[in-house]
Amino acid sequence: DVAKAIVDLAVCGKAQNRSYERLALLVDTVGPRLTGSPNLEKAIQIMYQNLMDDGLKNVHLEPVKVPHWERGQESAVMLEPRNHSMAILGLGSSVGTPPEGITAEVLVVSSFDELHRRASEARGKIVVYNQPYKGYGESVQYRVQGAVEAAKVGAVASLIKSVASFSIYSPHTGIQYYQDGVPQIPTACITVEDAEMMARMASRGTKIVIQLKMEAKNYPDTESFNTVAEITGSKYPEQVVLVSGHLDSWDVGQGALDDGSGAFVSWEALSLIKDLGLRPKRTLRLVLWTAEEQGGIGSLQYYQQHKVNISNFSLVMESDLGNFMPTGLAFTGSDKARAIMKEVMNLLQPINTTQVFGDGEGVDINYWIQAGVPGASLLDDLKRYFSFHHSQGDTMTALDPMQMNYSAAVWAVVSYVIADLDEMLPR
Amino acid sequence: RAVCKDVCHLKTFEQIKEEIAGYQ
Repeated sequence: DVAKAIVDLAVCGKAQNRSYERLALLVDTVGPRLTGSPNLEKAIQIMYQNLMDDGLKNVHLEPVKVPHWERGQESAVMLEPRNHSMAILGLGSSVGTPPEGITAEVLVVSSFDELHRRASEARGKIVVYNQPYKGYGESVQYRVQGAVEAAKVGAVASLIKSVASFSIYSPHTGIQYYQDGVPQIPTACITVEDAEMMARMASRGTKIVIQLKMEAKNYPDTESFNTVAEITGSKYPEQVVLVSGHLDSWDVGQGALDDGSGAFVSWEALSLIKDLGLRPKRTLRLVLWTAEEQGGIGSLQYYQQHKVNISNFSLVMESDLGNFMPTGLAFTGSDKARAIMKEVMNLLQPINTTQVFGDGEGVDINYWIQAGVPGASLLDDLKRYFSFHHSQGDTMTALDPMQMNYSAAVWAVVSYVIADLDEMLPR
Repeated sequence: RAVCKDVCHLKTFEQIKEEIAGYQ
């Protein structure tokens, strides 16, 4: 009755709402946890102590060199055709503007293709991207590469429609990357509402002028840590099921949903298993990554340092797509492994979360998956997730304690059963 | 140590299915 015991404890037993309450205490105390910030390092120290107090084994920190970027004050004011103060969020790694700001006419485009067609109009202007939302993976390319593409055609700054599935005038931040040999121009996200308004204005032939001010600054790399804790395997302790989420966040809201809840549901999975006195045959290893938002910096280093043991990794799991009511598991692995995962998910019939989808992935586990280790991610209402993450709305209010209970139940059952099977998942 | 790596799968799928059902 292991699966039933885990679900009962998580959903209606004494562990009910525990992951939500633990997370609320952390994020209400330290706030958002931008890589390179004192907030993140304080959160890591608190988590280290939390995991020790929880009685988990082999609790330790693994140091990582991480980028250090700070936002500073920022503003964007439309000067023509009318005065309008715009909500913006500068993008991670963006350079700032001169103190007096950049004042320039706007060129609105809806795609990179349109930008390239109208390249001759872009010189000296602020490029505004009004790309349609075609799902996160496709639309996020505008945030990541928007500044580089605009700079290539002579723009002085870029303002990008937030990559958001829904908006109530809420800009979303995120990482962007410069390219060697291309001028580094300031870049920020604007709201869906302002991007669409400027597109309408431009289509009418109206001249738009914006003054952009950003104090953003990049500092030398600093030190952070991946946080690790385990339930040591009883029979094959060297073999591992890795359960994870990332502890860093952007510097907006509370980083509650991205990825505080994923990290805390992962911790909760080990807590539930330990509370029930269970000890799987293989080691259950919790890793709370650092610097995921900067492109999986902590997890890349972890992979490089631990890949020598890759044959001992049975399954890598990451929860970084929200912890609303789970709809199932996204899984990448062989047909044989998938068939086994489907059987494991059948154990979750009592909470009606039995589906195994394709494309299990996560920034922090992709290195392992690409190297052939089976990988799983927790799936839920992604539209809701992409409405909140990277925005000021990423707070505890966006989360629901009961939904986190169900997420934790799924995570604990899957991780425990796979870690306890007689054999590792087939590759 | 009796380590079952990915090169050494001894159980049939039916046996694994029965094993998993034991966790219900």
